[in-house]
Amino acid sequence: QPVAMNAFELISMSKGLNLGNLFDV
Amino acid sequence: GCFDRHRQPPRPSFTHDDVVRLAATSPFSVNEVEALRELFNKLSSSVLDDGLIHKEELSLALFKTPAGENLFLDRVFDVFDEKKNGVIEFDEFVHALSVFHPYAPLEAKIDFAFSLYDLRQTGYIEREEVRQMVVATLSESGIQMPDETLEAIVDKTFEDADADKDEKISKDEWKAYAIRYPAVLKNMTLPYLKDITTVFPSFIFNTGVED
Repeated sequence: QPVAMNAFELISMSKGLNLGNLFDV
Repeated sequence: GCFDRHRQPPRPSFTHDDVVRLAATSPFSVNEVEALRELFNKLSSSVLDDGLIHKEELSLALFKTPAGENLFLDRVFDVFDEKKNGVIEFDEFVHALSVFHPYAPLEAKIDFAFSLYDLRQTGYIEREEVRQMVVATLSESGIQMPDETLEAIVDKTFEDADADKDEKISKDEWKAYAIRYPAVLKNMTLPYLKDITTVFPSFIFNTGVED
């Protein structure tokens, strides 16, 4: 089974790590 | 009674000298620091208007709902809270966001991400920590993934990142890996920070200077 994505790329998409959300006030 | 007005803790005062000092020690201009102050004021008053960002306020800002326990919230809060006193002060907020500036050195982004992902602060990103973060990311988005797929993703990542095969990623290994796979640092750059004065133009009403 091919693995397209690496773990850190996946992790970097989590909401809690997307600080751009801070500007959305 | 007559002591009521002393009950509310005073907001930490913030002078024009503070703005100038922060601008001199960060990639931000004076006006940009003032715009960040507007953002900070909003974030730090969403639950308790005391001029400090509490974990619950960071949670609201990141997730838009009270998130409760969240692995990433804890890590982000901990890394922002340089003084480790349980609140994020404006200086700390500016320091941390500096790293996310499009013009911040890559090295700073690499270090900051390492610190976030080194969950137990052992100086290494361990295999179990990576597994835990992948599980947290998937559960946050409600994505189901078979255990074998999850293990395959972690295996592949360690094949690429863990050069000496000791089941943990050292700082040097992380550096080499992040340079090889820049996509893993994508969330470490916020393009907004280049245009922060247009996102928060109300700074103009409180500005001490025109850049």
